[in-house]
Amino acid sequence: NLMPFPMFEPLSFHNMFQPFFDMIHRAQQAMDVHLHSMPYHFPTAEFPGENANRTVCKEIRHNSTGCLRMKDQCDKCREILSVDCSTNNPAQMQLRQELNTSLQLAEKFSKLYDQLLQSYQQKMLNTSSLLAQLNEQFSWVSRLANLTQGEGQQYFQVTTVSSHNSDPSVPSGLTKVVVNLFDSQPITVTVPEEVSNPKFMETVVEKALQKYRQKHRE
Amino acid sequence: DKAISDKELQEMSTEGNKYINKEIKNALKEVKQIKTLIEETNEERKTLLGTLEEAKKKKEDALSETRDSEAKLKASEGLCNETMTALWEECKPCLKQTCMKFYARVCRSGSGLVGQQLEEFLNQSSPFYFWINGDRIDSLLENDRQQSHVMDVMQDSFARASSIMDELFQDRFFSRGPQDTFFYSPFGPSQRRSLFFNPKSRFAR
Repeated sequence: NLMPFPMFEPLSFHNMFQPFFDMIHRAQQAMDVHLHSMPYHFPTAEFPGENANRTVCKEIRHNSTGCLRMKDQCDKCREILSVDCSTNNPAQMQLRQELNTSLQLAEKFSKLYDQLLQSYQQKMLNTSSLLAQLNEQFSWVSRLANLTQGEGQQYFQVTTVSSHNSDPSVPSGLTKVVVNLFDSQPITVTVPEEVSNPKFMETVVEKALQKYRQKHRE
Repeated sequence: DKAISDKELQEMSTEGNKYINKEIKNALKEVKQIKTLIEETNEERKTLLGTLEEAKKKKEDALSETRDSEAKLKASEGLCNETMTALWEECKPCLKQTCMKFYARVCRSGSGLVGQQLEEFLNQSSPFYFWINGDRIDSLLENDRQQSHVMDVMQDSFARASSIMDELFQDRFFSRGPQDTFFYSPFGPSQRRSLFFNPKSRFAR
């Protein structure tokens, strides 16, 4: 018995499952809303060139700074970079050296951070897809919550069983069964087993549940 | 092929109900397994978050040093101004042409406005900015801003999802072993709300 104290009534299906369903749905929504709408493009290992080009195009369109990345292709621009002002101020050269070193380091760490951020995003997406799976796994059960509140309901009722002998429209060797399952319209399943087969009802239920789940997924 | 009697149909229905109960119990077991997977992924996420924080610290230290050096260098701006300006005037047309060619070939969108904007940008830029790799510094700072934004968005989404998941997984349904689900008869007769599982009490907390 789930309940630790006899003074409490056993749980109803509704009490137990409906909140779970709502919560899983909310959790998944909270994860998905932003994860799929992030404007930031992580640099990808597969197409580094393409990604870099996309960034440069974006920078050119935005404020033209992307063009400065092409300075190596012009002699005079390269010359600017190698201008030596140390005769005027030796400290300036030292400072420039320090700047270049820290800039390279910062670029390296920025790239590393990008990679880690991408892995982190992947972990978040994995969690989100597990929540989606949880939702998928759970929703058909939790859907039953609303259906199990009345007294004395029949959740699974076999209404008709026919074979080729009683109904010529049923192919030979098969058995057609019509069942009512939960709140659905009558579900018709055709199984290869005969009524006398010990597996008969298991096969019927499996097929009926499959149809029920499929219908609710749709 | 004798007709199936009402009694037999009823027996079949009872038998079918047993299988349905079994299926529901299996679904519940699987739900618990997914919950375990979610927890494992979350542990991996936490470890990764630690690594991210370390990397962030290193990145920020390097950025801060870059900005310091940049500020100090700016204080000495003007020392080689003449040389730089002369070279800059010759560098600009080549840079513009190279950039426009690249844009037309790679970016594949209207280049008219971009050309005008680039002209203005080059005329306003100083060779000193160029000399100290100002574009790389700006690009780095912009990246830093975007990375912080992405991280904030992810953390915010996760915090919201996580508080719901914590609430959900604290429930005694999840804290029991999978075998414990077998006690449960999904079609129990009671309709009364339990105090333990009353969703209102959870939301209030």
